[in-house]
Amino acid sequence: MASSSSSGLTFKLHPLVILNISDHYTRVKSQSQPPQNGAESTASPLPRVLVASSAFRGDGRSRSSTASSSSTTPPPTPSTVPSSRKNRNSVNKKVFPNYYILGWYSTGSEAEESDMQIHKALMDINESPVYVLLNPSINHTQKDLPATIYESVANTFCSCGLINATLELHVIDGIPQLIFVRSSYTIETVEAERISVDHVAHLKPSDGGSAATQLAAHLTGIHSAIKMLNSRIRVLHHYLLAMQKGDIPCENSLLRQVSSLLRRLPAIESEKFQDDFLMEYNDTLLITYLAMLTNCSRTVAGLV
Amino acid sequence: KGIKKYSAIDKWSTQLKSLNLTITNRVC
Amino acid sequence: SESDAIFHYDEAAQANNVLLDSTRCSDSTAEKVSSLAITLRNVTFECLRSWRHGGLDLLGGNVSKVKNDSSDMGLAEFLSDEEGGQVGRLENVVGWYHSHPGYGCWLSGIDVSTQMLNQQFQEPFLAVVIDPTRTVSAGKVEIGAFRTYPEGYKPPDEPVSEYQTIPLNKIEDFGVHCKQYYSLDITYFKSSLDCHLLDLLWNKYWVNTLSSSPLLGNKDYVAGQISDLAEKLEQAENQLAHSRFGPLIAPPQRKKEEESQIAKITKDSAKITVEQVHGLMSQVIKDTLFNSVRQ
Repeated sequence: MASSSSSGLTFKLHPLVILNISDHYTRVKSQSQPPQNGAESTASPLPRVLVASSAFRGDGRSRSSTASSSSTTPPPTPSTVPSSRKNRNSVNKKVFPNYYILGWYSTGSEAEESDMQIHKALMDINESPVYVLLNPSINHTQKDLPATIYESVANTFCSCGLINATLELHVIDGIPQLIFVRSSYTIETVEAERISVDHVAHLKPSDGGSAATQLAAHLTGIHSAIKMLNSRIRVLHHYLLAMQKGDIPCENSLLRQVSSLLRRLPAIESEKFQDDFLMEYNDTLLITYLAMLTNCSRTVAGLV
Repeated sequence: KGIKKYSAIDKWSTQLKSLNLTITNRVC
Repeated sequence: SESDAIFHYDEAAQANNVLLDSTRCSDSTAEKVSSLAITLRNVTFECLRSWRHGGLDLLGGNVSKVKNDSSDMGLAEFLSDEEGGQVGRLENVVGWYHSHPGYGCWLSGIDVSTQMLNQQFQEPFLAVVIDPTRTVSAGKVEIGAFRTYPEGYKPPDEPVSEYQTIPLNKIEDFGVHCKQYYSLDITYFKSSLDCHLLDLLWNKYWVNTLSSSPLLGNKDYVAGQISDLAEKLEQAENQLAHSRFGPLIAPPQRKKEEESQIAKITKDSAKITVEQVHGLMSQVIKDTLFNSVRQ
């Protein structure tokens, strides 16, 4: 396997795809290893889920993986993949005309030789399909998402949060062969998706609650994000102090990045921003004032 | 820019004024 | 683990569920069906993903069958799809969900008739409605799960659960059918892998939490809400104006109606204000964080 992709494509993965894979895997696992009175599963190997469908939206040099759908749970053979995918493709095309099948996903720790067969079979539908691999083993010490995206050379766009692997053609022993290459990706969320991920992650109440509850929930979210920012800055600060003391070797690229980041602050200092900011501020105060007057009208009407 | 919002706010304030006038008339 | 045990499909238990619900009588069985935990994750995401198209999908059966913007009788054919079994989803279809972008979580006339029809033929069955626009505006997930009463059944008068803003152009549809269904409590479950992945996802999307601007993202919706509020005010004012001698001769019920109309308008205005203030708070906090630094 080559080390990294040089395709230049950017990949963005939405959390929905990751959680769909997780859901699929959990269902298969629970069926193959039924729970026994709350006891932990035995040490038998975890089932491998193979799903030959992913719906993605393409947009120039960027691919967004926004959804996924299951087609077959038992490992699809290369011969069965195209027909099942064509069926799914036609359905998806009617509903989401801008979406098309970008690749497939599976679970496991590493891409296997057999995955290449399925990958090649999917090349009938997409010249350069993307292969997303999620590692379902839970390791609390890891900080990165256990997902990898592999892409193919012809279609090096892949926006999956998982590891992207690019397929490149290599000549090995005189025979041209395709191999998987990892690609980097970023997590992308739309606002509504972010709110629902946060909601599910922290199980906030979905009913109205009082205004105080809403305010508390809102401020808690911001507080958590600022806390994360603070912890990242502290880590950087300690690292730079250690560099200054000489405990760790000096890393010029990091120093340049930090310097450039610091020089970008204040983030926005233009007159136009101040005007827009104050306008939004005053609009909110105006709406608050009008709401207060409406409340006063209600009180007077009730009195009358 | 923001013309929809401001016209909606303008409508709100106009209706509020009209409502207050009606309530005042009821008092009198 | 216990959290993953719920994903195990037990055919006998499913059969019991069906039996339990088919024996229910005409009174509200909210307590019986509220134990149907739904995966908020899939419901929310699928609806939010397709919110521009008014997405519609099945719960607990087919994973990704989506139909654009329709909840008419065509759904009956849609629901009979057997593909769920082919993808290894052993669970029965237990409901359907769709989105009401910007106008709240409730069942319209078409939704009620669709749900009633399905409840006749398959139980348990529920309808889930999600509002992605209000989700973004309020900063919390707007979702509701409902079941209809049997046709002709008159439910006992219950106190209104939670007031929600209904736009003026939908208020008639809401009012006519609001007594024909009841809402269910929603509980959520996550697998152990879900919990782990969500924790790791937070390490990525906390940036989006800090960078989001609710004030700027939903301007059209807010303008629509304010405009709707102004129209409701006009209606209330007309009603008051026509009862010029109201304080003297209006019956108590009419006075109560007028008051409750203005009270509802006040609640709507408070809701808009709260959302705007929350958005402004985010902006002020970000301005303090990133713009008050000096070299």
